[in-house]
Amino acid sequence: MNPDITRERQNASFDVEKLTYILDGGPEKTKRRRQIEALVFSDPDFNEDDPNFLSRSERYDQAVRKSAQMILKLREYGIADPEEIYHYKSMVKGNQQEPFGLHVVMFIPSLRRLCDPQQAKKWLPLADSFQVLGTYAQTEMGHGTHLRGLETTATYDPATQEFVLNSPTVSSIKWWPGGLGKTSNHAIVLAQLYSLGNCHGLHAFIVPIRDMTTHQPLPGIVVGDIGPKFGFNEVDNGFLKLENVRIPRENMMMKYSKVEPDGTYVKPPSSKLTYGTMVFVRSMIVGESARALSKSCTIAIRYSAVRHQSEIRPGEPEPQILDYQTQQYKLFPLLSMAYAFTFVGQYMTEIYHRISEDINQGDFSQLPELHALSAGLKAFTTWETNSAIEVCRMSCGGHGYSRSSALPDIYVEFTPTCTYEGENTVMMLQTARYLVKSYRQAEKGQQLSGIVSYLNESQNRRVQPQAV
Amino acid sequence: ASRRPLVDINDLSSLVEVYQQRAATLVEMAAKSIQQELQRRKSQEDAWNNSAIDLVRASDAHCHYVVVKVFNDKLKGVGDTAIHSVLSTLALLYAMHGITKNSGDFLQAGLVSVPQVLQISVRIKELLSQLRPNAVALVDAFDIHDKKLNSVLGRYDGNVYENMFEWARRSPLNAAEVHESFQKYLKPLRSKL
Repeated sequence: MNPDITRERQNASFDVEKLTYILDGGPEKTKRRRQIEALVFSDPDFNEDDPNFLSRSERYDQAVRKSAQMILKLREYGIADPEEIYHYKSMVKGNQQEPFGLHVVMFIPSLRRLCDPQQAKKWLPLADSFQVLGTYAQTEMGHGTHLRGLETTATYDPATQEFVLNSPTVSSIKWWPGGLGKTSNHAIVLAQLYSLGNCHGLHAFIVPIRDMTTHQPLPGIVVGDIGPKFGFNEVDNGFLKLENVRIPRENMMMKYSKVEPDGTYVKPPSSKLTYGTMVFVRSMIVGESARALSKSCTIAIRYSAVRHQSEIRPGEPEPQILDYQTQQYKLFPLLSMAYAFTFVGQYMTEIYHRISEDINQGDFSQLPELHALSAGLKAFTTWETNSAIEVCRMSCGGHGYSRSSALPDIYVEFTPTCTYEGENTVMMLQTARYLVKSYRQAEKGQQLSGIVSYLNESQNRRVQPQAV
Repeated sequence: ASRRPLVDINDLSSLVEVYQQRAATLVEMAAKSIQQELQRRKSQEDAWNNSAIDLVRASDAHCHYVVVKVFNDKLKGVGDTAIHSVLSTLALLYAMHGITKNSGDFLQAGLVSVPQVLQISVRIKELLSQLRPNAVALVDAFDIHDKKLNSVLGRYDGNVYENMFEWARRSPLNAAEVHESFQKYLKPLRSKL
């Protein structure tokens, strides 16, 4: 053990283990997390070549191998709790992403949320057994967060009781979905629904894209990898062009809205329901910000404890760089932010589960608050963390530039969170819409509920003076 | 603008209130901006777009307030005094650093005075020194396993340099002492010059 870092630990004024318990949510949680992590790092099946030393194709290959192993082992160990699955996966992934990500995070949850009972009975067993390996194809080359702008079309043909899907323009080609390029054989495609000459807006369709035996693309499907990116080397983010692809009527996801055999359209109870999965993912991204920032702070602060450089008092030994006020000023506010985001991540998860429960009971009253809070906090924490990781990297000097520090990897794997699941500026404007609406209600004397109730108070509260 | 100066900058609950007022002020500003645009007979959409910068700032301030408030609420549930003390120092630092980074907002809203901003800057330096002895322990508490962190610089044992050298030697570029490009290009280049 390096003597500097040993001495640092001896100086601590608190019990580190107890603080870990608080961060995990209790001693039992810590114990269980460590048990699960130990399952991975003691398992020779997860030994790997350092991704930094591999080509793109080799990295994808290694990632598919590890993911396939992970799926089998999770079943073998009987790990089913989402939080425990998350611990196991994040240990297997390390700082990289994994190609089955969207199948688990988006495809299966969307099946659960948007299939009617009959569809669920057909598709969920296929997805759970990975016979069907799916992705969630929403964004297009020319269209992102503004869902109403998507161009892909699904036109109902009453004569054959099929939908015909098309990518009418180059800008409508589906672009970015993880796992779409080489991994998936199905996709939930978001498309504008046309029936009997009317457009009914965005709806979700289950579209087979590869043969389930040969994995060859099906007729009318043009699919592939979009090429090397800033990061996400393990993931085949892909493109999908649809050329008169026909799917049976039953492949439209019909839990809330449906098309009758004769083409009649039945509306959903609330237009916001197709956004549910997105709110879930945004809530989880808040926690991701905390974890990425915690990793970066851990690297920068431990390194600053062992790195000696220059001098404060002439003639004396070079001090640890952590003794320089400027180094503390770079890193300690980020450390405080890492803790702040860990706690707000826990808060977001609690709020999400509580309000989702209300919604399941049919109480939609807090959906706007959940929507606004998850969008705002996702944008706020990812923007802040994005620049914070860069400060951590810079504070490690030249060595921060080496991939051995892991900081470049953490940065390139994290920075897409500012763009995907809703571009951050758009997210902030969504939150603002809710804030302005609440402000106007307060102006009219209406009593607000939830986290924005301060807009009532601020109308006429004064803060007491005190001498400076 | 008629707001009173800050009550007690060392009291986190007071700081939460200041963040709340800042958020309320920016939300009000954004709402008024839209109103003024509408009074200039702009459409609702144009009024919204012409106020977008204010709207994003209002959301940012709202989220900042939520983060500070949740941190403060979390402290109330921490029983261990030593941990409560170090987390309180972190929370104060986070709140104060946010005020200095966005001092324009707080000053413009009359929530702090210039002397108080200077006082907060001095206070931040004290908090940095206060945190210094616990810095490594505070990142240890995140309990990120070396295999998950996968960082030579951030190794738990701090043995950075020997492991950095070891890592570099495994680079594929070092598979052979003399890389094939020497025979293919450098040697022919020399023979031609």
